[in-house]
Parts: sequence; C-alpha cells; structure tokens
Amino acid sequence: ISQSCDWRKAGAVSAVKDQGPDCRSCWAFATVSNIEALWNIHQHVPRNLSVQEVIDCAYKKTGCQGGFVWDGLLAVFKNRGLSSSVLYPYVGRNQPCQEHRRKKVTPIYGYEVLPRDEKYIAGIVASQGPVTALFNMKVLQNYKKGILRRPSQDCRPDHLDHVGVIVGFNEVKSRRGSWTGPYWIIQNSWGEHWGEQGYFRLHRGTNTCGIAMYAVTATVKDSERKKPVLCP
Amino acid sequence: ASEVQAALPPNLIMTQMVQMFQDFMRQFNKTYESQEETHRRFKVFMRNLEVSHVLQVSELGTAQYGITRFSDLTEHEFAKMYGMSLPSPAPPVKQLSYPNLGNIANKS
Repeated sequence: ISQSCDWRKAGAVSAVKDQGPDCRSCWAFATVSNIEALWNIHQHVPRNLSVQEVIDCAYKKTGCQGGFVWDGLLAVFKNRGLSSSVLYPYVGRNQPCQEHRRKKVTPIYGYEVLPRDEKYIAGIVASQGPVTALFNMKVLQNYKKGILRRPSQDCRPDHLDHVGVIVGFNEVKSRRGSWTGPYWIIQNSWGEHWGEQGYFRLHRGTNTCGIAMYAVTATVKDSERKKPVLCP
Repeated sequence: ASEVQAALPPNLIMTQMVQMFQDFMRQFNKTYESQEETHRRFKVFMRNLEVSHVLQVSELGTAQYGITRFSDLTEHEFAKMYGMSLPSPAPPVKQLSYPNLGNIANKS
C-alpha cells in the first residue's frame, strides 16, 4: 500500500455537491460520486450522473428519509446503468421513479462491501478508486478544518448516520512533534463552502466515528484499450 | 445566558457573542421569522459555541471547531435534517457481480 493517495489530483473526483436541508440523500450522493470516480479511473469517461434517479428508484418515495449505498448500487446494477444529471436533475424531494428519464449511461459490474480493516480499505482506495463509507456525523456540525480524531464515546462507531466518499489518504508529521498520524480524505455532500472545500479529514487506523464499519464500493470494469489511472 | 457564558471561553463576553451572531447571520445569509425566533436561534448559537469549545479542548487530532452554517441548529435539528435516522444496518451481501445475480436475488 502506498503511503498516500489523493484521487482529486488525478481529476478523477467529481465536484462537491450540496444535498440541501430537505432531503437526507447523502447515501445517494455518495453512490453517484463513487460510480463517477470509478468510471473516470477505469473507463476514462467523465460523467455527471443522476443522484435523483438513485433516490427515486432505489426506494419507493422514501429516499429522502435516508438510505444505504448498497441499495443505491443494487438499483444501478439492476437497471444496468444510471442516467445523467442533466436528463434526470436533482430536486431534493421524494418522487416516483421517472422511468422515461432513465438512460443507462454508466453500468456497474457489481458492488463490494469491504472488510472492517482500514489497511485493506486503503489498499482498495489506492488500487481501485474512491469508496463510500458510513460514519457518525455528530461532530461535523461544528467542524471547520483539520484532522478529526475523537474518542469513541464522542463519536460512537455503532451509531452510523451519514455517508461520505473516501477519495484518498495520507499521513501528517509535525516538525515540532506535536501531532503525527494517518488520515482519510473524505468528500461530503454539504457544498464546497463547508469544511475544507467540501471535504474533511478523519484519523485513519482507529475506526474513528465508525468509518471502517461499512465501506462499500461499486466495481467497474477496466477499459479494454487503456490501463486504469494510478492514484497520485 | 449566564450559565452558557460560564462554559464558554472566559474571554468571550456577551457583546462579543451578539456581534458574532450578527456576523454569522450575515455570512450565511440567515433570516428568522420573528424576534422570538431570532432570540431562540441566538441561544442555540451560544450553545454551539460552548460545544465547539468543549470539542476543541478535547480534540485528539488537529481539527478546529467553531462557527459553521449549522451553528443555529440544535444537535437534534442537525441530526434530523442531515443524518439518516435509520436502524443499524443489517449486514448486506458482501459482494455482488453479474455472475452471481441469480444467487443474490434468491438470498435477498
């Protein structure tokens, strides 16, 4: 496993989006961001895919109450693809699945739930691409920047209520020796003005806020003509 | 207010907090329906300053806490608006890919 990886530097990660205050659709944003990044890395095709399609079609009019990435990926898998965000735009509310808008532009080969092992997850991020992860979001209400590391009683790993996309990892070593440690780089769906331009960093290796509990990723086939992009 | 102030960083006085709340409203384009609502949000804002202070002194990494666009929301409101109130997830199928679709469908 490499010591660091940041898929943003390869241009593989799509722009940070804002789910808004009326729809608890983080799971759908993470599902789409995961597929978009994997299509960039393995198929060399940039896509802007429909979050609303995932919300509408994975569940019957309850997607804005929350959901799971594996259900989103299963819906994409069963439909053999996902439409573009232009054809099927985000409205941020529950509505029936709009079959006439579904255009199957990005099929996925399957999905995988990763073992609860942060070294393994880092290996998958470095070799395959960004992965989604459920975590406890409690301390993010007041987070501004930096690497989060909380004791488990502050950020219970068994109460998972938000989903983000792990787009990379690295390690920080302070010259003064005040703090050293590995961390995850995680894309959130609260807009680019939140946190560190829409991202936050979380301590890696101690299951902080339950980040290793349910890491899930789509699997996308490599393009037959080109090799996948390497993580910078 | 005096109870909240006791838990805040000692150098913060009420006039400063009012100024901070006004700056917060301006920065995040916040408007409230009534004076009562503004007052209630100010109290929540002060409470969140206190929470940020507590988080800051107990932080084990390098994270910094403070005023965010969610600073006028109670913990409960924030969880309700942005968190998923789902029961703990059942362990999902570990892997799904085209050759296994039939088996997975049967299992689920």
